[in-house]
Order: sequence, then structure tokens, then C-alpha cells
Amino acid sequence: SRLEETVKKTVDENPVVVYSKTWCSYSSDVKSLFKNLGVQPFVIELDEMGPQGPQLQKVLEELTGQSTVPNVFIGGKHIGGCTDTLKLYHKGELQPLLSDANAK
Amino acid sequence: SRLEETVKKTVDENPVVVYSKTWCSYSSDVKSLFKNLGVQPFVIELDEMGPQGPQLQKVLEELTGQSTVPNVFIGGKHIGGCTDTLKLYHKGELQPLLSDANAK
Ligand SMILES: N[C@@H](CCC(=O)N[C@@H](CS)C(=O)NCC(=O)O)C(=O)O
Ligand SMILES: N[C@@H](CCC(=O)N[C@@H](CS)C(=O)NCC(=O)O)C(=O)O
Ligand code: FES
Repeated sequence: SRLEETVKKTVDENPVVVYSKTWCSYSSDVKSLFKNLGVQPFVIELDEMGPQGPQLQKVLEELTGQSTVPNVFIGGKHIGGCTDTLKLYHKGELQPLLSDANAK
Repeated sequence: SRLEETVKKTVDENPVVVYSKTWCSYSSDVKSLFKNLGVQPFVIELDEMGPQGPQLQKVLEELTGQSTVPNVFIGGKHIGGCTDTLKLYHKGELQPLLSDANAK
């Protein structure tokens, strides 16, 4: 579908992509993690796109199996949510992914 | 107002009260913290009450200055949100509040 193509293009063209909701603290926590690491994620706020927001969330669920926000991609690869990203960070596995994706 | 009276009655009659949203991870995190401490909070899910949910959230904002979820009360006292409750826990100040409120 058109929306599926949009998501694939977005995650391919940007080193770090976060699908978020503006009022969600888990979304802000993952955005701040990247900022603290000196990385500028490409952020899409699903609650600021009108009816396309829920549609996009549905497409993300079909593409990644994940229906929740935040939904994080690095170097075109699906990473998961906030807890997944933090776990990688604490294991020292996030930084190599960011370098490989030329995110810094 | 009637809703204000309801909130005051709820927080006076229950040792631990959490105003929450079912799909919010910060709300579930604070609910799990209490469960892990052996405390059964009285939980009100604001997103499961129809139009009364946003009205109740507005009343909580007027009573506590806090518009966000989770909104936590212990022993009738307003504690704050998830980060506030976790901070008290890590400083060892949450358990005394719970004992004073006969929450355990
Ligand atoms: N463990 C996941 C939890 C994700 C989650 O449950 N997100 C909530 C918001 S905090 C959600 O998307 N709820 C349903 C929705 O908002 O559509 C993570 O760390 O990202
Ligand atoms: N630091 C606060 C953050 C609270 C917060 O921003 N909560 C969000 C949901 S995670 C919220 O209520 N957003 C507006 C709303 O949902 O009405 C806490 O720890 O509770
Ligand atoms: S909506 Fe509360 S943490 Fe996401």
C-alpha cells in the first residue's frame, strides 16, 4: 500500500526513526535517550497527523508485529519499543548500531 | 462539584489510589511497583469511563495541579505521577508513607 511504501522509504532514508505520540512518556524517554547520545532521530508524531495516524500505526503493526508506540528503527532495521532500545543501550549494543547506521 | 466530592471520597477511603489509563506504560509501571510491594492500589482507569474520564481528569488537575496520568494518592495525600512515586521509593520514603496509610 501507499502508506507501507512511505514507512519503508522513511526508515531506509533516515538512520534513526521514531514513531511516537506527543503525550506519551515512553516516547519522550526514547527520544531523550537519542538526544543524549548526540543523535537526531527522525520523529513522526502519530497523534498529529489526523486520521492518517491510526492508519500508519496499523501499517507499522503489519510490518513489524508491534502495535505500540514508540516504534524505533535504526539503519532500516526494526528495533522495537522504549524498553527494547534501553536494554540495547545498557548492554552497550545500541552505540555500534548507531555507528553502523551513520547516525552520529 | 459532584465529581470533586467523588475524588475526595475515593482518596480518603482507600489507602492507595491510582488514576490511570489502561494503555499507558507509565500507569502500568506505577501499578506494578505497588503490586511488587504487596500493595493493592484502588485503580480508576480514566479511559474506561466514557465521557466522565476527561471530566475526572480535569477535576484532578483542579485539585492537584496535575493534568497527567498516572495520578497517585497515598493516605489521602497527593503524591504525583510515576517518576515522583519511583523517586520516593528509591529514597526509601515510599514504604513509610504506605505503612502510615495502612496500605499493607
Ligand atoms: N514495552 C513497550 C511498551 C509500549 C506500550 O505499551 N506503549 C503504549 C503507550 S506507552 C501504547 O502504544 N499503547 C497503545 C496505543 O497508545 O495505541 C515499550 O517499551 O515501548
Ligand atoms: N513525569 C510524569 C509524566 C506524566 C505524563 O506525561 N503522562 C502522560 C502519559 S505517559 C500524560 O498524561 N499525557 C497526557 C494525557 O494522556 O492526557 C509521571 O511520571 O507521571
Ligand atoms: S502513554 Fe504513558 S507512557 Fe506512553
